[in-house]
Amino acid sequence: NNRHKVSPGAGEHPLQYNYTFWFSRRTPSRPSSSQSYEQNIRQIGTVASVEQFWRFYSHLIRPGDLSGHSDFHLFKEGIKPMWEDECNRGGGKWIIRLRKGLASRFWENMILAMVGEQFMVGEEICGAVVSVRFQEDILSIWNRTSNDQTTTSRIRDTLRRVLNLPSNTIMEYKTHNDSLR
Amino acid sequence: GTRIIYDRKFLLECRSSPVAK
Repeated sequence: NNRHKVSPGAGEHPLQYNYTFWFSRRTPSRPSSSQSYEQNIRQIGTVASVEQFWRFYSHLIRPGDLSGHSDFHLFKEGIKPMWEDECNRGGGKWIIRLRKGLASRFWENMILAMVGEQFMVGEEICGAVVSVRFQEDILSIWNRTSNDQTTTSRIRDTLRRVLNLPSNTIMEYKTHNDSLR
Repeated sequence: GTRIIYDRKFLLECRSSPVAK
């Protein structure tokens, strides 16, 4: 299946991992079961280099300009942005709630830190999500092992640094198990 | 193995470099 593998172009700067962009939008009429979640989420493209990342990202609408109940997901290639994925099952996520108006800038800084390998937690990072909601927006970053406190603390501290979060920003860690309940 | 690490400044510079366009 390597035929379709995305790889860096000549002269481009490779990323440590390939990443896939996904988009989902909740249609109000459907229940939010995991089946309808899977139906509502679409892969929109995979990037393997810094240059491919920018070409792709620059064509996307900014999260702050989205309306309604929508999410962008950027996950390592091969990992679905779902709790049920093998890589996410034992994992969790850091959540940051943002007042309206901040999502575009914070999302960009968070995914730049991710694709640039700023978190220094080995293979732990799975992906990142920005969730656009009516009253607020939510950023989250998912990792594989929810009970590894060294890892989760390091992710939290890196997020604080790269997003330049005020020290009173509330960050919440949720295991995917909690979310499933 | 070696990790490929880029800081934000470098990534933003790549955005405006000719190969990215």
